[in-house]
Amino acid sequence: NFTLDNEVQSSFIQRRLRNQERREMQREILSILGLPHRPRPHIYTKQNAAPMFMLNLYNAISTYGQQPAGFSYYKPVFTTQGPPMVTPQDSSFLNDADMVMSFVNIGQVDREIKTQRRHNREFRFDLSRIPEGEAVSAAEFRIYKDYIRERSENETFHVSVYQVLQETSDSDDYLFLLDTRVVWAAEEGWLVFDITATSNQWVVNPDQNLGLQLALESMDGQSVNPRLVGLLEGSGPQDKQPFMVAFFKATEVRLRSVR
Amino acid sequence: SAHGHKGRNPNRSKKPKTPQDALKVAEAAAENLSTDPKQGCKKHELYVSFRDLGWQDWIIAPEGYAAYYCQGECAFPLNSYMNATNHAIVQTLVHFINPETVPKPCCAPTQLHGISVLYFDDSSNVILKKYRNMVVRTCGCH
Repeated sequence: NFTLDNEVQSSFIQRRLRNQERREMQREILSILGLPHRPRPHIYTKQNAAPMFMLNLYNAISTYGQQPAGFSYYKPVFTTQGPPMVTPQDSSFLNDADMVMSFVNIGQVDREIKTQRRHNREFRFDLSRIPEGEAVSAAEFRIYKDYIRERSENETFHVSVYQVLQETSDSDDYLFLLDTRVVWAAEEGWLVFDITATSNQWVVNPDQNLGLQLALESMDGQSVNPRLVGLLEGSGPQDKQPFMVAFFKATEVRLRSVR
Repeated sequence: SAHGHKGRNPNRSKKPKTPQDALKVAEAAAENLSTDPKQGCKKHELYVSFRDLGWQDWIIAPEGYAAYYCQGECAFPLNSYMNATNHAIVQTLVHFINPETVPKPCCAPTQLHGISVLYFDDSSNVILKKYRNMVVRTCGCH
């Protein structure tokens, strides 16, 4: 009966691996994972927003069963406040994805780009190391908005995310509007901006990856410092750092190289 | 078709000259099997521990996974004690006819599951990746 588990026997000899055997084992498992070498992350803290968000995705998948194909039967946990949780929209992206990747902001923390009358903030993400054969099916830029007591609760703002098209320019022509949102001063939680098209462009043409800019305006069009309305940038708490997440779909069968 | 052939051929390494000889060898193999059923194709425990490999600094989850492996002999008659494909039974019979050139069926996974792994890359980005066919669910003879 192929549908039932076989009886499991425990006959594996437990012994300590010799150093050479351990290295061989590491090499083989790395090969299975499709990695050329053991990653050595420089700054690895699992308390940052991106790893926490990714761990939520992982736990959601694990809770609802390991499926043979894709991330199907995934039930999301929906909340916008606190650490970055998984939204219903992520759920649909997950069902189609073979891989999900979060990217840390490699731009200068809290760098303000002053152009004419604006106080834009810059964010950069390195998409140059995407494994071959993976295509972006969805991508989001996520930034946390804290509650600010000093502002009137009914005050509203426009938050806009732009793609940078030119490295240096004095005008605003070098920006391409990607997504915009109206937020209340009293609002608290994660703001999610769709950057799918831009991410695809960056994967295909890494030279065009000049980052994103975030701009905040009052309803009468005045530029506002994002920090003054609670938008947490690089210097905020670890679990509320802005980050980017991309969902990938494999476009080809991945073959391991012969050793 | 094995009825009426009660003779035994104890020399298993000798190549049978006719199909009847092969069946005699098969009967002998079945007799041997009945004395040592533990040699059959079975799923065995094997836990791959990322922690023991010293990778807990870059693999966030899981700590490891139960991979299992298949081990055991695929001996005649296959369907008496284990999962086996229909063709594996034919493969066994042909092996008896030409034991030096045709191998026995192999004890191997018949069903595999995937796992997800969450890890940091060199740039401290985080990757959640689905790996197919990583965990043995069932073993059988192919």
